Amino acid sequence: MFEARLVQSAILKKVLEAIKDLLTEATFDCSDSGIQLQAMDNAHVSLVSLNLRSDGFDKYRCDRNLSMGMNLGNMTKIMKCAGAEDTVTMKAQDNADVVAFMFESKNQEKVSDYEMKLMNLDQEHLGIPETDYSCIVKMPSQEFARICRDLSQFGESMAISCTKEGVKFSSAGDIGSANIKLAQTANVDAEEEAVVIEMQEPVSLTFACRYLNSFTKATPLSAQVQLSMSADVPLVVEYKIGELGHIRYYLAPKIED
Amino acid sequence: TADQIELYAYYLPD
Repeated sequence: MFEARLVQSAILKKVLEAIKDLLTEATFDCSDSGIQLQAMDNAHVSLVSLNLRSDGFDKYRCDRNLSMGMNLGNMTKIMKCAGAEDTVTMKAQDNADVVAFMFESKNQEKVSDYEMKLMNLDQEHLGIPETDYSCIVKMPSQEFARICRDLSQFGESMAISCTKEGVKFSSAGDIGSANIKLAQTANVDAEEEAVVIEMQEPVSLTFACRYLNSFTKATPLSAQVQLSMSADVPLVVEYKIGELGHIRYYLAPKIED
Repeated sequence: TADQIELYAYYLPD
């Protein structure tokens, strides 16, 4: 028996919005410790890694490990039926071929039950080693989304260069070029508005704007985003999901011919 | 121009 309850269904809606650009279907691996999802996009260029800890749910029970393959388009249709203030409960029996979603309004005046068929998906998990990154940039997530949107007007790819002075985002194409530099903030009132750089060595890497823009669909989940970079390894873009967990995106760099 | 690399170049299937 699996059962996971979130008072704020809005969080699950936002999680779904954050992954459905990159993935059409995915397997949710449920265990005693929580819900994990790891999947690559069709081109095997980016990877989504979602971790929702069991202790972050308002109620959580998972008697046996369970892998639930879901079509994310269909899951989106169901989650759209939940009111923003509704509580959501996901339930499945052991070895079930369906997952149930129950939405309850604030005073339980309205209770809606939906069932969705599960799928058997071929899963390919990549082993991602613990890495000490040369540069870790923490910045406001909305600022990162804005930069990705603005620079993708200039070219298909964008360079991210990090030094101890700051982080520079640049792009170039037919219409011209764009450069945005962010300095580390000296002092800020609100922690979520800060730009913080932890640098061991300067790094400059180039990435496809299309994927970065997809990652920024997670912006509503967190006020801050963390970019982890080292030479010649994939970028990690991480959004915390409150006390519940995190979503990480991995993106392979582009290499000059 | 820059070549897009796949993740398999960095991480192997478990």
